[in-house]
Amino acid sequence: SLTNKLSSVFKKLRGHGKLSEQNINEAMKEVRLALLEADVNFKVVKDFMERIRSRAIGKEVLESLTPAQQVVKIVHEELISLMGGASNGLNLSYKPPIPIMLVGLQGSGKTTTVAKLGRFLKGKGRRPHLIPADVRRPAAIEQLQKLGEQMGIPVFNSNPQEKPLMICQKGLRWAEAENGDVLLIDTAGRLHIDEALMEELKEIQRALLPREVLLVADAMTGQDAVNVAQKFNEALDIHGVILTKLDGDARGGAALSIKAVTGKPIKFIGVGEKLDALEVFHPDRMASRILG
Amino acid sequence: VAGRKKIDADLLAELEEALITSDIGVKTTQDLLRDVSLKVQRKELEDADLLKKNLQEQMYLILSQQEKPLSLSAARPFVIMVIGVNGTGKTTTIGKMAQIFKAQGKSVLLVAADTFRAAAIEQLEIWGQRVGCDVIKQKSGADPSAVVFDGLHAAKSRGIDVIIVDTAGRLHTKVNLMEELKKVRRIVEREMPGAPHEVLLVLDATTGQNSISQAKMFHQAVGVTGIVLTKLDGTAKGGIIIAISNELKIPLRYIGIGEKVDDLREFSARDFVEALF
Ligand SMILES: Nc1nc2c(ncn2[C@@H]2O[C@H](COP(=O)(O)OP(=O)(O)OP(=O)(O)O)[C@@H](O)[C@H]2O)c(=O)[nH]1
Ligand SMILES: Nc1nc2c(ncn2[C@@H]2O[C@H](COP(=O)(O)OP(=O)(O)OP(=O)(O)O)[C@@H](O)[C@H]2O)c(=O)[nH]1
Ligand SMILES: [Mg+2]
Ligand SMILES: [Mg+2]
Repeated sequence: SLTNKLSSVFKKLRGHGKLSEQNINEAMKEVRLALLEADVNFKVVKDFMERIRSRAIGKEVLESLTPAQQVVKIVHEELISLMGGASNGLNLSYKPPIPIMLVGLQGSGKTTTVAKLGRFLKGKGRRPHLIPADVRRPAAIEQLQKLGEQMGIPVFNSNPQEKPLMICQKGLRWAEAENGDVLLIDTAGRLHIDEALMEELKEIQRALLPREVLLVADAMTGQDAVNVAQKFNEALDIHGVILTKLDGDARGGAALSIKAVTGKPIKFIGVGEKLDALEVFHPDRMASRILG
Repeated sequence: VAGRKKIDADLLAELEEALITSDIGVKTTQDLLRDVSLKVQRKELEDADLLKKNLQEQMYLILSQQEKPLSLSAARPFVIMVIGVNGTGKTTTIGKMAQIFKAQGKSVLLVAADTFRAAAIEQLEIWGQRVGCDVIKQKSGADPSAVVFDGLHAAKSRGIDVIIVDTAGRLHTKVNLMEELKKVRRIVEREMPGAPHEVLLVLDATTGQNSISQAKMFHQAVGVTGIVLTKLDGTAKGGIIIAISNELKIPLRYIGIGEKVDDLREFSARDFVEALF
């Protein structure tokens, strides 16, 4: 663990008398290593290290009887402060039906997460309605319809021959007629560098004005997380992020990278394949996980 | 990085960034750079451009040893099991591979052994229709081993050349799901000695260091004989396969470069290293 590594660093430094600013460099190397091994983006780590360095060379570490624990405490606090933030929930204080759109790379977990959000909202007494707007992936519409059936949540009968924009517009009118109060839109996975498909998302956004555009990102994403998050945020000014597959053993450094580069909050995490596997994001738990 | 004649700390820092941001990993990056640093110290390397070439050569050496295309043996049916964590592109890759084998004049049968995920069977059936091959399936929720059993017997009785088994995505850390996978493999072995002839692990190029953990645990559980690296049409470099190749020595079969049926290429170590940085 990081604490153990830092303890042995400080043990060998302490043998030479009082800790100095130079000694701390050794400890900073271990922290940097831990973050890179956790898949935090290279540049994000660089910025983060500058952030904690000023605290690390301060009295709280140099005069501490347990400098290793102190450094870990600082790193932990700074991680929480970076990833934490106010708006964790969904903003649902609007005139219904409130459109919420989920976007992201191929295979990140959007369709499953749309269904999970539907279940979450139904559990809160809401009337979620789902729109399958992915006409590219084979059986994507069926996938969401089956999930909706499992939960007794209405799913729009999208016509795969129509364009996603048309499906969303029809779906909105359908939800209004059905007295739905939250409209969850599942979009096709796409590359952040595919201009035509990114434009397609912008079109849907302009037409439906979703109150929440949420980026669904895989927790095991590596260095590329910053590129993806940046592009989706530039195109859509996302409201938040949902990090999936946190039931695995990925350290999840992508969480820090995404937050650092977009400034947008991580609202939920996916912790399993079943529809009840959705939790609210806790920055302190994520910080511990990243540090390993 | 090129066009700079002096090798200094700045250049090495630049190279470190390029390697790490390609998901090569910290330890592998340190090993690669240590090697060139030694050469620089011994004055064996004094040109910045040659330094970059040297790094590429090191990576090429590791990857070229695993550049082994999948070749169908004389076994009939040749049984391929496709495995991996959730969402990496297994089902799509199966569709692409079926196309390749059909183009080689082989008869192909697909087995829908993902009986868990919503519409997984329908998804594979559509690929079967696109490529022109049958799909063996049972009801959703059936025992995957039972579907594989059916598939093997259908392949034998129809004289099928290649059978490709689609399995459900599963995290390598889920013991019960890994046990299920082991059971599927045992059924295949029992019904056809020598099979499965290929156990193909599908890895997502956007995944970071966790790919190593995935490769190790799937390899430990069922023995991986080939790797497909998907989604290389994005901006992720997939550098993690250098560490995987170095440690596990598993053949690199294909790369996925898109969502269409012909977006699958045989792995080329030279192309990969040139695209890396
Ligand atoms: N273990 C685990 N699996 C998940 C989680 N969320 C989604 N999955 C699985 O990840 C795979 C991909 O999920 P999908 O919902 O199809 O992903 P998608 O983003 O809609 O995929 P595309 O539409 O193709 O872009 C499926 O096998 C899901 O069951 C999670 O939190 N944990
Ligand atoms: N851009 C790109 N997308 C890909 C590639 N391979 C697969 N995909 C997409 O990734 C998503 C997931 O593909 P699937 O084939 O459903 O993945 P899977 O591993 O079978 O998923 P599960 O069965 O749910 O675990 C789909 O949207 C595919 O079109 C690739 O090489 N490039
Ligand atoms: Mg989907
Ligand atoms: Mg699949």
